[in-house]
Formats: sequence, structure tokens, C-alpha cells
Amino acid sequence: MGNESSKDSSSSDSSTNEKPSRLSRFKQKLHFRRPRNNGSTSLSHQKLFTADDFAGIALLTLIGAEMKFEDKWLACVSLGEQTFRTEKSDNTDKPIWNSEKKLLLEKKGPHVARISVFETNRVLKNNLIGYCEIDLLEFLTRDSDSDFEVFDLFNPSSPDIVVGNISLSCSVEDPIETEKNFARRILSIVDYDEDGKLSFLEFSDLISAFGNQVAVNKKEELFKTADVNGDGLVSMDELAALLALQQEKEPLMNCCPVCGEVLEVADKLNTMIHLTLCFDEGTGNQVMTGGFLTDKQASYGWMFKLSEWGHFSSYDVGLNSGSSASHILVFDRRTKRLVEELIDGKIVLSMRAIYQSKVGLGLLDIGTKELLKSISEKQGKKMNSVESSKDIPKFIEFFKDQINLAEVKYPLEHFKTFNDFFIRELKLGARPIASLENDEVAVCAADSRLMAFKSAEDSLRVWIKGRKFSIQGLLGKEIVSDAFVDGSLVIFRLAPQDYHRFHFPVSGIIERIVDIPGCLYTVNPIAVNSKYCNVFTENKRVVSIISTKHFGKVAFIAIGATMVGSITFLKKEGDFVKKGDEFGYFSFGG
Amino acid sequence: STVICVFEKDAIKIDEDLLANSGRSLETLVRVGMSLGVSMKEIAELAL
Repeated sequence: MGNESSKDSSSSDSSTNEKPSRLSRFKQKLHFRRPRNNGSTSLSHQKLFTADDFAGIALLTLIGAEMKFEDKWLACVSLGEQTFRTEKSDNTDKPIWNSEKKLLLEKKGPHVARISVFETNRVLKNNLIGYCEIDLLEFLTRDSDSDFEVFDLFNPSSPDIVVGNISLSCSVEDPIETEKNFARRILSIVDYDEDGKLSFLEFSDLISAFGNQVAVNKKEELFKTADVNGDGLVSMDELAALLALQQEKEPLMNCCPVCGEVLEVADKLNTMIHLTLCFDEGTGNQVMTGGFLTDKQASYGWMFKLSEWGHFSSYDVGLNSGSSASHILVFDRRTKRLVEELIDGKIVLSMRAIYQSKVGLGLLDIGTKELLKSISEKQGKKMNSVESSKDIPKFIEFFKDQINLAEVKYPLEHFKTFNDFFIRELKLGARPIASLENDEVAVCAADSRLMAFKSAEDSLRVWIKGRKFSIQGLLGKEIVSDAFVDGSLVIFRLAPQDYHRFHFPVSGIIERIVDIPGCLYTVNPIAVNSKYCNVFTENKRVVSIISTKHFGKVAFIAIGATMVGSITFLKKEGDFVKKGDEFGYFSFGG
Repeated sequence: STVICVFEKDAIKIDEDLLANSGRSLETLVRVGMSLGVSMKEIAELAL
């Protein structure tokens, strides 16, 4: 979490007396909202957000920052699967953006916003200089009288180094104010003479814009109902009252007048959320640009955008295939945000050439398998040499925002070879084990990118495209069990920067450990997703069977890959193991 | 490198968020020790 470094020193004591604190304002709003929504039975079958989950629509404003050098700066806010960016500032060390964005907050949904500040580059990718993470729910419930707060920005490679600070404000809109604003904006759509009131003609157009095909006489009836003071015009307050009243009885809004999306008529909460967020685009203060999935994507320079333009519409979650396979989006479970993993262009090209084409796979059949093994063995020798230790700092720099040295058990001087660092241990407690005393809960076996499927069939439909894949093929000839064949499958893929030790997902006794020799294909999704390649059933692997009280037998398969083909175990057959215990590690070698 | 765990049929109820992400070809970044799922035996006993 970003540490709050200071508060608004300018907030006067008098404001404390006149204005309730942020906490009490937030509580008031939640309190105000609760009885209104709980009473509505129509909300009990929400497909989107339930009243219990809805925490409010937060208005987040990035005010400005203080950096340590001059540049043209931009900032990004990421929350869940959405990222928004500000405009570029002037060339300064104190950029001002005053950019705001309305964000939907759910109590059980993503609420940790990551703010990233980039120095901009005219041609190439923009550089991330500082970041902070702010729990918006915590921010809103914190008892503070200040309208804005200042947060330290941390260096992405060394999170203990402060590189600047950013000031921002966040508040939850009062529901009454939301409804008023909403009515005001709706009214402005058809208020052709801009007098702030609707004539019958304007009112009639508005009803049509809502996708409501009511008859003319019905429109007249609605107009009379709305025109409470009988002056022949509908004011903003009158329209707000009509919308609130009518939405309970016979909803007027069938589709969004901004984006045209069909609205769930009985779903007042989601209608209000949709319309409020939709109306927010292009209005108010300088609004942040949206539509990005990650902060990296939002920060690309124009050159990158041009190169991506050809397949921009295909930019989506998960693995992209073909020409767009240069990035993988993964969902960070801890922060509930999408993060982008870039794969080096040359690697992508070579992997596509080898693993996504028949010709490439043909090459593998005529000797490249041996070559991969030989390269991996040579790499293992190199990484076990004392000289290889000089590569450690370069490796850390390359993955600067993905390796947290603070949690590594020993200081860097301790590692005499690169492989020593690669199989680094972590400090005690660095990886808390979920429900440690409850063996009925299984846990993740590795720091990794995980895919989980109820059955092998599901995995074949979504992820593993190798034509020869089967559970039996994965387990090898020595382990035969029908119960595994229709069983559930969890894949933990480790990336080079990850902590490379694997742990037990369940408690039990190690019944068997079986070595299966094989190839050392890459386990990158590009290969896993190739119909021509069968990495999981052809690669070198070790299958262990753990007999457990609560899960029956669990097969644990450690699969070697190109370069990282050495698998070492710290336990043996017959050992009783506790979930979360270390089982072994992968290292460079064949 | 990769680790694959295979559970016997109907032995584990994998956490919904992991299944939902996987269902749309989206890998989930996890760490050692995070919850993976609950024994179906436990769920059946609770239901009884």
C-alpha cells in the first residue's frame, strides 16, 4: 500500500466545525442508501451488482504531483480490469492534471487503485517513474477533514525509495446529488432552447431517446404527471421526481441514450450506475481517457500505438495469437488488476516459428529436440559457474518491478552463482499459507500464473491445444488411475523472474515419485496453445502421487522446460508432508 | 517450468475466481499458499 506521507496542511480548523469529516460523510451516504435499496425486491436477482455489494460511485481526482526532475508527465489509475490515463502535463517537475474519473466501488470487488506516473517519450514507450497503491474503501472510511491527500510515489524497482508524491482526492457522490446530476444531464440532451426546462415536444423526444415507444396520449399523461406546478414545462426537479416515481412503477428508460445499451428495466441500481458512468464521459473536469486494460497499455507512446493499430480491436484478455502474440495479460489475484507481461519480440517470433507451425515442429523432429536438451545442459553448467553471479544484478534490473528483494532470505552477496539466486529461498512468513491448520483447504503450489479447470475436457477446450494431450499421457505409463482421468486440473506456470521453489498444495504422504524422461520444449502459452505441440505429455517431468485424507490421491507433476530443465526434490517417497511445505525447485540445466 | 496438479474426479471444489478467469483464457497471478479450493468431502459433510 502506498504510504500516506502528509495531509493537507491548509485545511483550517473552522472547516472541521462546519463540514462533517470524510468518514462521517461516507457513512451518511451508505446509511442513506441502505433502506432505499434493501426494500426493493427487484434487486434480489441482480446479474451485475447487488445492493449489498454496491459501495458507491467514487469520484477520484488526480490533482497533481511533485517529481524530482522536469519532464512531461502523465498518470494512470488502474482499478480491477480498467485503466484510465490523464493528459500529458507541461514540461515541469510539478505536473498538474486535475483529471477526474468516476469509478464504481464494490465492497467485495476491486478497491485497491494503483496510480502510476510516467515520464513521456515522444517516440518510444513511456517510462514508469513512480507508483502507489491506495485502498479506496479504506481511504473513504478514514477519518479525515481534508479534501485531498498526498501519497508518496515509489520507485518500481526499489519500493523503499520515494521518487515523488501525488495529490489526489476521492469522494463518494451523494445519491441525491447523483440523481440530480443525472436528471440535469438527461434534461440537457433534449433541452434544445437551453432554458433548463422541457416543453412537451422536448419531453416527448426524451421519452423516445430512452427507447420507450409509448403512445402520444401516454406521453401527454406522463408530461402532466411530471408538470407538478402546471406551468406547461418540466423542470429538472420535476423530471428527477418523475424518473424516481415512474422507475418504480413502469420504467421509462429501456435503453441508454448515450451508448444505446439495452437496460434491465427492473434494475434501478444498475440503470443508475450505467447511466451515471456513461454520462460522465466527456463532461465535467478534464476527464481521464479510458478503455485501457493495464497501465502499461495506457502509457504507450504514439509509435507503439501505430504498430498496434492494425489489430487494436483484437486486444483482449488472455493470450493473443498470431501477430498480436507479443503480450500476455494476466489477472493479479492479490491486487485484482490486470497486468501485462511483455514477451521479447525476438522470442515471440522464434516461438511462433517453431511452435505454431507444422514446419517448425518438423524441424524439432529432425534433431532440434536434442539441441534444446544440449543448450539447456550447457546453460546449466554456465549458471552454476562463479562467473555467472555477475548476471544477477542485470537480471534484477531487467525484472525490476517484479522481484521483491526485501522478501529474499539472504542478501545478494550470499549467492555465489546465478543458479543460487534463481533458486533463492524466501524469508519465513513471506508466503502465508491459507487456512494453515485446515487440511480441507488446498493451496497454490507455486508463485505462478495459474489456470484451473474442473476437467481435462474443459482445459482442452480453453487452453491446452496439443492434439495428443490426455491426463493419462501426462501421468505416464506407470501411474494408472481412472479417477484422475476425469479429474480436475490446475496448471502453475512459472516465469523466469518468479520464486522457483514449489510447495505442497495438500497435506498427506508421498506415495510415489516417478521420473519420466522427455524433451525440453518451452512451456510458454504460445507452445501450450499450439495444436502441433504437446509440451505437457512430451516434456521431461516427475510425477509424484500424494495420498491425502481429504482429497484422495493428488498427482503433482513437475515439468522441466527449455533451459530450466533441472528438477530437484527435497522430500522422498514415504515422507509425511504438510501443505505449504517446500517440495523442491527448478533450476537451470538439462 | 510448470507444475500441474491433478485431483481425482469430484475431489476438489476449485475457487470460483480461478475457474472464472481460466474460463476466459486468462491466467491468474498467484503466490504459494493462496487458497486453491476446498475438499468436496468437506462440502458434502457440511451439506449433511
